[in-house]
Amino acid sequence: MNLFRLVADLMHLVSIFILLLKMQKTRSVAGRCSRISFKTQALYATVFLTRYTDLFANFQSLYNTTMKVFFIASSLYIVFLMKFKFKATNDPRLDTFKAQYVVGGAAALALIVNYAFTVQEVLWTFSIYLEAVAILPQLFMLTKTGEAEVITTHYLFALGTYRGLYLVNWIYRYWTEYYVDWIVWIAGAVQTGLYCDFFYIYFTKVLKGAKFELP
Amino acid sequence: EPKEAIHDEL
Repeated sequence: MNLFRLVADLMHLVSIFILLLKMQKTRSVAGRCSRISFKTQALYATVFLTRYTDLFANFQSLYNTTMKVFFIASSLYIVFLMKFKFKATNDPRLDTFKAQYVVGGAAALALIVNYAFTVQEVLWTFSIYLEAVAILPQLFMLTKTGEAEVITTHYLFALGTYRGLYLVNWIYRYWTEYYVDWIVWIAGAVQTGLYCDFFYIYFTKVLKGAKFELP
Repeated sequence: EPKEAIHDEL
């Protein structure tokens, strides 16, 4: 474990707490001008469920196991909140990204490009590829509504920073322990890349107190 | 190369 990865995981936690806070505070999944994509949250739940199949078989540390349980539980809870508790505020007509394309693409790629052709390894690889593109429905929704509440932008900032810091962690691990993992490196780079234009708007506007509006 | 990948990251 290194500081980059620890802070990255904490940013991931923060993003989940921001989302839960937003939903509890506004008691909805849609604010005045921004919405949370149910598809993205369902994709994240899928990512954690397919990645942590080794939850009981591969004990790394108490930290690792605790975080895995938290990510699975929180992502399922968020899906539950959106699907049941705050269902009335969830408008599927605005969540129009074709999620089946990214699920199908990630599954096909995981069957072709993986480290071992075993059920667990292919599921893990699928979860890595899926996580890279799981934010697309949310970003797509943002482009449709054209603006977002500040708390939604903080959620996206934390989420983007988590994987961005993992890139730094991978550089550090390659440099210190010759750790190489092409699949997570490339997927992580794509994942962080998807946030670039968001980060640009976030840093140039939101942090200056302006509203988050797409040009 | 196929390796029994033990994934130590989240």
